[in-house]
Amino acid sequence: MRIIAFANQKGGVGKTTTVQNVGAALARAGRRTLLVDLDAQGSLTASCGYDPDDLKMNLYDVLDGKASLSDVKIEVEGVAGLDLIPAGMDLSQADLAFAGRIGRENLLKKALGQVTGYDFVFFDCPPNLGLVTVNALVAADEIIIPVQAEYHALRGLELLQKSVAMVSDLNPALAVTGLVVTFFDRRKSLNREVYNEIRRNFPGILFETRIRDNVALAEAPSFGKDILAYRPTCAGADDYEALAREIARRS
Amino acid sequence: MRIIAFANQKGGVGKTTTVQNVGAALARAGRRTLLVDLDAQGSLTASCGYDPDDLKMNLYDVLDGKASLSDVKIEVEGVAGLDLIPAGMDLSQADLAFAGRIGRENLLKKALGQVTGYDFVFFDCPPNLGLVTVNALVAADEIIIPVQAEYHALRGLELLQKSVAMVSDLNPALAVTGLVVTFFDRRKSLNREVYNEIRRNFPGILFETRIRDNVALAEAPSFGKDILAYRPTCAGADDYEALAREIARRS
Ligand SMILES: Nc1ncnc2c1ncn2[C@@H]1O[C@H](COP(=O)(O)OP(=O)(O)OP(=O)(O)O)[C@@H](O)[C@H]1O
Ligand SMILES: Nc1ncnc2c1ncn2[C@@H]1O[C@H](COP(=O)(O)OP(=O)(O)OP(=O)(O)O)[C@@H](O)[C@H]1O
Ligand SMILES: [Mg+2]
Ligand SMILES: [Mg+2]
Repeated sequence: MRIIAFANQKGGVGKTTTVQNVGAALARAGRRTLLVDLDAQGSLTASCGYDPDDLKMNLYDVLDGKASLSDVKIEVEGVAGLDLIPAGMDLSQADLAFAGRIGRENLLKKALGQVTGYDFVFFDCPPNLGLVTVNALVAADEIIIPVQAEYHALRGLELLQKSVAMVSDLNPALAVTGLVVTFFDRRKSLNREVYNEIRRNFPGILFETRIRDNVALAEAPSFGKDILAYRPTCAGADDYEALAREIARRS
Repeated sequence: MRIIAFANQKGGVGKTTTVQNVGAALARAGRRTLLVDLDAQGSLTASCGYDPDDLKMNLYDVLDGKASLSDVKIEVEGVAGLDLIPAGMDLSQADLAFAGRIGRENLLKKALGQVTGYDFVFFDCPPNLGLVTVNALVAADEIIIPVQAEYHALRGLELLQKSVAMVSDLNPALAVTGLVVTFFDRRKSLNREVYNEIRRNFPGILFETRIRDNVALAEAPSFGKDILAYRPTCAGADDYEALAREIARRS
């Protein structure tokens, strides 16, 4: 069972889109996959077709010790082998609610201890380095960093590396499996220049697959579908299938 | 003195870009403007040409009570009348560091109490609803919400409205001055459709000015410049000057 956190505190870089679509591609290829939505916004939950406000329980209840992961688990409709742990708005209170709790960084790891039967577990992290993200970095064995080929996103990598280093006392085994460039448009010189800079600064961990800027990826979530169900022949579908193959090979 | 928070917990919607460029446009039009960077990533600080790691003190020291706003203030080079309160990485610890402090939601409001001589004070909020953002919503009189014309950004507005309502006990005067659509590309039907949906759902508070998708806006930050200094004749410069005029009129 590979447990991978998709994290980057820079907002809007494609974390949710990557978790949903790599997850769906792996499930369609026969790998049992569990997606965990750690963001109070519930973008991943909504992208899979579920309204977080309609759900009685979510990940917050699991971190709070009131439910197990299998109590709140949803089988994603239309994609055999893909399950989801939904988020709820109450996750935005997690930092203040759990700040004083013993083992507050290990709540997710503990809950995950009873889960078996998956090939992959993916964490969709919120755009911050608060307690919920720290829980993900402690519970994960690997981290994959979606990054836009733009200035702010490149700067954000330094802060993220510092945070990963801070967590290494709690989780010495955590390794950065790779960086994946998103929203790539090779007509934009900015994208080409920053991509080359990332390749120079992070040789060996940049995924070959670049996710191209493709509006279908922004349309699919409003239908509650992954890109393979929404438009299987577009650039976004090709890129995420290629990335799923690359991740499956990289272990 | 108008104190305006630019907030949206959805990441990557153009908060920092909007604060920097509206601030620069107002300063060039003779309005004394103070920009406050509340994001541990320090995107606004870097966009203005300063490396957060080089600075001895930042907003965290002010919230911590160890410095005043004027101790950490920087006069932005090249833009008369524009000052900056820089951010630092330690802001990502603010939730846990200040969780138990009395008046923890009022730290920024208190620090701002001694500040005079500005026409506008802008807060660039991080993409979350943690303690630092709550401090901004308590200290502000107005809130402006940058929003992309895409599905996830539209969904995020509901969570943000709930949070603004939650803060209204602490700051009953806080009003939403407006929503501004960013990254708008009228060739994309998704953008046109979501824009019309926002207009239907939020009549009267949607700014007339739409900020068009313009790569110059993503290039300027790497030179530490606002768009008017970097490329004064591009679509991004026109749109942000128009938005600055609209904001100045709307009080
Ligand atoms: N390759 C792409 N091409 C075009 N649009 C994309 C692409 N990837 C993601 N999007 C769209 O861009 C927006 C941001 O993506 P997404 O929400 O996945 O980022 P995120 O990093 O999860 O954001 P947050 O930091 O708020 O959690 C969404 O509206 C999404 O649909
Ligand atoms: N209208 C635009 N057209 C093209 N690129 C833009 C536009 N506005 C912002 N950008 C770029 O998009 C990225 C995201 O913008 P920005 O950092 O301002 O968003 P944000 O909401 O502040 O993000 P965060 O949630 O991480 O704080 C940046 O690289 C920025 O340069
Ligand atoms: Mg997300
Ligand atoms: Mg920002």
